[in-house]
Amino acid sequence: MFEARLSSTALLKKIVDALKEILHQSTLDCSDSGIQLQAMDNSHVSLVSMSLRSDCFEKYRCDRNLSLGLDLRSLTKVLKCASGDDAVTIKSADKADKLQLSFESASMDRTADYELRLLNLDQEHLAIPETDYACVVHMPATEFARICRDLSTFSESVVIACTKDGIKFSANGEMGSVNIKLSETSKGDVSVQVEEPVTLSFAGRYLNTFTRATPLSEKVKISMAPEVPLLVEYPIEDYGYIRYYLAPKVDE
Amino acid sequence: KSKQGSITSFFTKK
Repeated sequence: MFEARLSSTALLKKIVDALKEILHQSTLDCSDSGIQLQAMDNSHVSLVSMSLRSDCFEKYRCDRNLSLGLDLRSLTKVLKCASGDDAVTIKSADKADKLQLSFESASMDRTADYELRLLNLDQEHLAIPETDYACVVHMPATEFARICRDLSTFSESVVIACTKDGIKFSANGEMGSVNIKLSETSKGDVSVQVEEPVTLSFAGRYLNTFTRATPLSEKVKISMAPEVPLLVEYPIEDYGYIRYYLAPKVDE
Repeated sequence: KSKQGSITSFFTKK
């Protein structure tokens, strides 16, 4: 038996919004310690890893490890029927083929129960190696979203260059070019830790997709090392994270 | 000219 109750559906909506653009279907791996998800996009260019500890939930019970295969678009449709301040309980019996979602209004005078068909997804998990990132940048999540949006107007490719002076985002296309540089600020909303400078090129389309997680957190953490995937991490309150890994473009 | 790398060339199957 798996049962988890969140006091606010808004958080679940934000999490699913952060995933559904890049993953249409995915498996939630539920265990005693919490809920995990790991999946690649269809093109195998990026990988999403989510972790939500059990103490995020008002009530959490998971008697045995369970994998719940979900169609995230269908889950979005169900979540649209709920109000953000509803409490939500998700429940599944062992070996069940359905997930139950119950929404309870804040005034507790309305309950709505939904059943969502579970999918049998054959999902492979990748081993993510421990990486000592040469550059780690923290910045406001809204600033990162704005930069990704603005650069994608110019080019499909985005170059991210990180030095001790700051982080620079560049795009160069037919209509012209753009360079946006952020330096470390004294008020601490942008911080840049650099062991060695790194410059890598990425597909802007994916960076834009990652910024769907912006409502989850004020800050985003960007980590880079030479010739390894970029890591873009959004914390989920104090209870977990969504990490997006993006393979760099390589010179032909 | 650059081409898009695959995430599976960095992370291997468990």
